[in-house]
Order: sequence, then structure tokens, then C-alpha cells
Amino acid sequence: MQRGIDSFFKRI
Amino acid sequence: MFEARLGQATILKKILDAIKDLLNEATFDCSDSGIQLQAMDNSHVSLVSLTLRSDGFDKFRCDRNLSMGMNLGSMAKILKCANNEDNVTMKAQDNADTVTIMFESANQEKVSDYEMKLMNLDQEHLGIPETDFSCVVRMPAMEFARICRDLAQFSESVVICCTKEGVKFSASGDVGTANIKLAQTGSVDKEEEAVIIEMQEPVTLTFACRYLNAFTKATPLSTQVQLSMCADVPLVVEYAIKDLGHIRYYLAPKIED
Repeated sequence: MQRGIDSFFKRI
Repeated sequence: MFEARLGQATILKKILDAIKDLLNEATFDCSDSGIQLQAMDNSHVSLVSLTLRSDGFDKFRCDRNLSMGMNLGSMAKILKCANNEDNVTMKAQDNADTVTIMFESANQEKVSDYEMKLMNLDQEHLGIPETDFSCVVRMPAMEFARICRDLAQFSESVVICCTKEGVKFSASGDVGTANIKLAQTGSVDKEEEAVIIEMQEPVTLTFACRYLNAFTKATPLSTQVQLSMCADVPLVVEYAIKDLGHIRYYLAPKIED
């Protein structure tokens, strides 16, 4: 399954 | 006023080639330290981060911080009009809605300028934490491109397994299994041909081939590529841009269904 990159980094 | 000049348009062409397959548009954030770009691809699986330092430009002036949203397809059309050895200058007024890209031939006999409309892109910025990576591999960029291209024939995914002995790239599909092992090089005449592994602990991760192949579009920028890996965090694929900065690609690993 492919995870999204935004699930690893916090939005700033 | 923003003005940035590079001695050779070929660098900018290569940078654009390295990002335009992943991104349709992107914001170039300009400040007195240089130009930064951070953007996720449309599927939000990978992230591109470009840093161009002001001291790497022939001339750089940025009076006020400026965010220029650009359509990369339009920019590619403009850059196609430049000869590789032309000087290139990007210029914009403060709060402008256009950017001017100017090319000058080496003998200054041909000068062309293109004005491009800027876009208001509502792009999210992600904070990327510092990571102590388990494995950092440096290898020839062309070798990495070759491996990604070859393995993509066999599977949508490639498994990268790094130990202190070397790094192994594997793909498995209907045809069968492919394994490519690279050992750390002993002594090499040319630094750019070296394979160097710094390992804290072994790591095995799975990634989508199509993104790795998209990243290798940056190969003309650098002789070496650096792969930084750690369990359960994104892979970082970094290409240095000599005397100017770097481009980093972050790719989320695949996990078992």
C-alpha cells in the first residue's frame, strides 16, 4: 500500500 | 525588485527537466538567501525540495521576499527558446503578476525576453524534521538511473536493502525476480564513480518505481546521487547542483497491505 508523503510531515 | 542571473541557461533547463514530470506548477520562493521551491506531486506521494543559494548566481538581488507561482509547462516552453550557453536572467517587480526571463547570447548580439504570467498557487508547506538516517548511500547518479530503469520492467515496486556490505535493489513480478547488488567500492580513481555506504543499522524499504524513475530526471545535474533511508520514514534522494544548491526528492515508502 502506498502512503501519502503528507502523512509523514506536518503542515506549517 | 527581484533579479537573478545565471551564466548558463543549461542549468535552469536541467532543473526544470528534473521537476516538470512530477509538478505541473510550483511556487518559487525568493529571498535574499536564494530561491526555494517545495511542492508535492499531484498524488501527494512524493515531495520535491529545491534550494538555489543566492551566492551561486552571477547576480542576485531580492529586495523583498517574493513568491512566484509558475506554470512549469509554460516555463519549459520559454526555456526551449534559450541556447544552452546563453546567460539567463529572471526579473520581477515587487508584487508583480508577471516574471520576465531574458536570454543573452555569449557575444551579447542576441537578446530575447519573455514575459510570463504568474499564478496564485495555494500551496501547503510541510515541515521536514531532521532525521538520523540508518543508511546513507552515495553512488553514481547514472548507475542509479540505470538500475531504476531496468527494475521498472519487472515490477511496480523496488525493494532497497542496505547493509554494511552493500546495497541491493530487487524487483519481483510476473517475469520473475531481479536483483542488483552494489558493493561499497574499495579505492577508485575517480570520486564520482564511488559507491559509499554509511550504515548505522541495516534497513529494507519498498518504493514505487515510477517515482524513483521520475527523480532520475535530475541525473544530468550531478555525477553522484545520495539515498538516505530509515525504517518507516520517506526516502530522500538528493542531487547536488554544483556551486548552486541541491534538489531533494522525498518518497513515502510502500507498506504491506
